[in-house]
Amino acid sequence: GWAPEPDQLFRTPAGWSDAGRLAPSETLSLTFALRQRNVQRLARLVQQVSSPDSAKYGQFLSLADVQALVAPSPLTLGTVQKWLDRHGVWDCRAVSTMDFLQCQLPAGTAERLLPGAQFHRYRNGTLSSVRSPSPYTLSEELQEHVDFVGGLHRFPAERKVVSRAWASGRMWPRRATRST
Amino acid sequence: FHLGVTPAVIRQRYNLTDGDVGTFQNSSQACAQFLEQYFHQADLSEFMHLFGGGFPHRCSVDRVVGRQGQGKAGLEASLDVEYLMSTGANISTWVFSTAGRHESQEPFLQWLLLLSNMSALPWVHSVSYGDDEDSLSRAYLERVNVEFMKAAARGLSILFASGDLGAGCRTTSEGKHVFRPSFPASSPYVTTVGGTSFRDPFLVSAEVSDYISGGGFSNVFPMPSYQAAAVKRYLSVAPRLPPSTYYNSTGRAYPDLAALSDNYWVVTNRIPVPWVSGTSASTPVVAGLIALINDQRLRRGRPPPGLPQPRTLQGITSRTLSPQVTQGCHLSCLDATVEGQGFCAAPSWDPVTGWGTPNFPELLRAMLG
Repeated sequence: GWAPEPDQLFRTPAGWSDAGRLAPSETLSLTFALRQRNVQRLARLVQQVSSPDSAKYGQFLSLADVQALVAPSPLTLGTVQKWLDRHGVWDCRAVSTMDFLQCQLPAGTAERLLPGAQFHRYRNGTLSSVRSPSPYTLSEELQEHVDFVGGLHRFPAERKVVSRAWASGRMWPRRATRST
Repeated sequence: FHLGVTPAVIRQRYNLTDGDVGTFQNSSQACAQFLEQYFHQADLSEFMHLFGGGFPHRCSVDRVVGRQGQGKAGLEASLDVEYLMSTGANISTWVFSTAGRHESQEPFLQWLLLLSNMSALPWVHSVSYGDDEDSLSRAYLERVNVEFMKAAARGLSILFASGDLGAGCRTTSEGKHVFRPSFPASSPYVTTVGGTSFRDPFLVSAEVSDYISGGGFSNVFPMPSYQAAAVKRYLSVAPRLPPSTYYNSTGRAYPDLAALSDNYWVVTNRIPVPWVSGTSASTPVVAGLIALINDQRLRRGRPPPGLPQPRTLQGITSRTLSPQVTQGCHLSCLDATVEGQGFCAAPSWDPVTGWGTPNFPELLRAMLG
């Protein structure tokens, strides 16, 4: 197989713990990032529509224009579709720009689809996430057609706004403390 | 004199008059929440009741995309909504709430999918989310970067917090320390917002860089040409730089600009909470200002600002974003070489506060010109 994300770290963030492997029948959702077309052209267009000295300045694209520009090739769409069909994955939806495909499938099917993946449930208080601690691979035929598969390794990033005075046990802004 | 940052303090500091509020009905702005962080309309109403006197404003969010939970409000979500609607006052505000419908979904990826699926979106988005660049695969980083290109091509302005760990720190496999850039802050297709604090914490005084303000250089994305001159100048005139082995001086440099990030008042679960800090606070403030500029542009029949960097930031002078933040350094590795100090603020662009903090009338003039 082929590993699209060999450099993706898997680490269980603080607070999360492994609650065991999913049963093969449990449903999960995977997001396939399909290979886009005309990315270099898109980059040039962004420069043009954003630069006041360009004739195209301010001529932003509609969602349909973006779709026409970057939507994956028929070959990409067809290859991915056939591959999913072969594994009995039918419940899929594409976004308007056609470059993301989101599929619902049983964990057992997902593990056959993505050799190497092994889906576990992780819990953090009331939060729950399903992730694979081991890297996944894809069929060689998809190397030119899929960028990555979402929903395997990256945990939801936690935002933390801090109240510094409380965090440090001081009830005073730090600048004042520093000058003291 | 003040007892912490409130909308009045921010509006005074960045020279917003009571008339600097949204007036065009098609103006819009948004913030994104992940991981079941919810806001409450009642908190927003109370916040505006306590702190929103003196300028026309709205007291409710117009649209929530996704699921708003019924549990306790999150401090982060309250902060975003309350300050986005304080600088971007009287502008229609949306909240994207993408906790992930399925346990296997990635909430941030879900938000990107929404952008790719909705033809009508707010023009300005404030997102306080970030991850270590080195913890993400190259394939993911590059693809998400293209998603930001798609948004920029549509004229959307997406602002990300620069992070709260200064330059960051990582130990390499050889046991050496290097700085640790944050993503999406390091994407060249978003506007990244750093943080400052008042030199005198109880006066609307000059700003110094906030030691937590995230900033530095990407190890993945090359420096866009519009940054080259400013970064070269910084690296040549900065009096004290960390050793060059700690950072990639040819990478996308961030942040782009900054705003106050220390000592905010937030109302959450009906309780006013003081001393809230982080670039999560400065980002909605700047996003609201961009939304106000957008409002003025739309009212004049002009297109929205879109991605400000290439168009505006390269031409911005100290007259536009002023007064310059020239004092203070941010955090980095605690080792004998850098002793916890990353980069320091300087005149013109620097990797702690970018081009500095906004002077709204000048910024508006530059972006309308």
